[in-house]
Amino acid sequence: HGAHAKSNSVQFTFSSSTGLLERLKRKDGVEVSLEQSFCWYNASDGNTEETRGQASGAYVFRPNTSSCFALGYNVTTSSVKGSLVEEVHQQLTSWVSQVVRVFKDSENAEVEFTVGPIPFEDQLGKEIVTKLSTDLESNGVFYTDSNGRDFIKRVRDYRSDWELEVHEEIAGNYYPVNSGIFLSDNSTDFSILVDRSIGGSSISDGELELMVHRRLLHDDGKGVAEALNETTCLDDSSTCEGLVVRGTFLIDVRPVNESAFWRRNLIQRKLFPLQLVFSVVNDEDGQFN
Amino acid sequence: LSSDSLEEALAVLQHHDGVSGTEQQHVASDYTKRLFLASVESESLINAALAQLITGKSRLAGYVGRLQMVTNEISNNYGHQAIKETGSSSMNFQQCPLSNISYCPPSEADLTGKSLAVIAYNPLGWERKETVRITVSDYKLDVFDSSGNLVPSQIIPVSQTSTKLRERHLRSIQKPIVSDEPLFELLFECSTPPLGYSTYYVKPSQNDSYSAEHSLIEENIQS
Repeated sequence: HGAHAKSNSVQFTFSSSTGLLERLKRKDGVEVSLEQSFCWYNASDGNTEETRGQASGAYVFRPNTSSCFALGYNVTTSSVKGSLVEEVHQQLTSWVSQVVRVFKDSENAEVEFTVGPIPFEDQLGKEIVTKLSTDLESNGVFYTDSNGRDFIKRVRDYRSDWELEVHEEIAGNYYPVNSGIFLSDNSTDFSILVDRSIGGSSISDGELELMVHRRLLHDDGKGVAEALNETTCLDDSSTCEGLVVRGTFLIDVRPVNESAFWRRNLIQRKLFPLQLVFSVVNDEDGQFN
Repeated sequence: LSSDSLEEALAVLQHHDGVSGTEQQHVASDYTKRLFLASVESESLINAALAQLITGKSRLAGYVGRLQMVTNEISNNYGHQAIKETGSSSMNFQQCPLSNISYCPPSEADLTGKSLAVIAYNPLGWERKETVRITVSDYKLDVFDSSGNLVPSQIIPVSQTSTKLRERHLRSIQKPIVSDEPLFELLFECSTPPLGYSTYYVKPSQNDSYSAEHSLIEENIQS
């Protein structure tokens, strides 16, 4: 049997063969096929051929093919179960891992990803993406927020105010995600709410993807004059490694009539978390009492 | 106490390069330094504000929902008083900006004969019930609310991934890594009023009847 993480209201099930997220079932009977994967786009190196002159860089996202290459993962999972939280920990590669976390009374899952340092010994720039696929029929429509304000309708390969000729089927459909992205089949909404501004899209119907990290080897020629290849120096300046990112996003699946309220509620919780302050006190003082 | 460096940090956070990473490495390093200085300075301000609120000596209570107001009030009118009162009541408040990688020296302290006070401030305008997660060095713990009632809690070992990130951070700031002491995550239920705070106490159990529930861990489902 695959692992699972459940609360009083929702259960997330993981595949016994791949170790990856496979299904979501709500207490109210809504059940959604929900598959997750990680893959990477090969950043264009900006060679001099006429059609590929622009490199993917700090300003520009431009994969050199539309293929998203699967990470060669061999998933190791472990489950943590208790009365307050259930977690499934997944180690996908030596540099990609995540925790899917479901709190007792919540109707959504928190996914905590840790990605990096991105290897580049193969001399390929990489833009790391996680894809979440559902069986919802979204017909090319998805929604992204606008600087935390309203969600705006996006249609794949389409602009409402001019006739779009698509040359970049991935980058041309990417949008900024400041607080969330969602899609709908008119009865159920599938939302992802983020803790930071990142890029995202819906390249296939029923599927959302987020770009969680990038490491590039070439400058895009737009003014930075450095490749997007930041490092952290450890111990001394002679030991430097690529960045590791850790972040979270929420996966929320609800009936359409409830989801707008909960998206707003969850976004505000995410952007304004509880602020914790600590103090060690001597028991005999009774200071705080 | 001042909020001068917070101004510079806000400028960085509103600059397109600071948001998107479209800057050269030496500029990124400069941004990092400014953000760090602001976070340290702001932490002192918040700690001083909370110390005043908790001791009931402050006229700041009505303003607590707005960081800028609090920081301005303290720096302009109450700054020296806040320092004095914080010091005189020997309340040493600390925060943990790296709790996302399970690194939190104050909550990891040895609590023999002591308690850890955890103050949770809710910046939202509605009552909030959430599960708080802190890093601790013991697993025989009880958690109490401010009325002395036992609060449901759960213990989880710190994951290998988080341990690696902790060690990476310690190496980057050239601190020694003590790897033979196990660390745990303590989770407990926390309820906070709108724009207000709640206090909880984490105490080591005097015997083996601790209340923090130990998690069941199923390892290595290999695929």
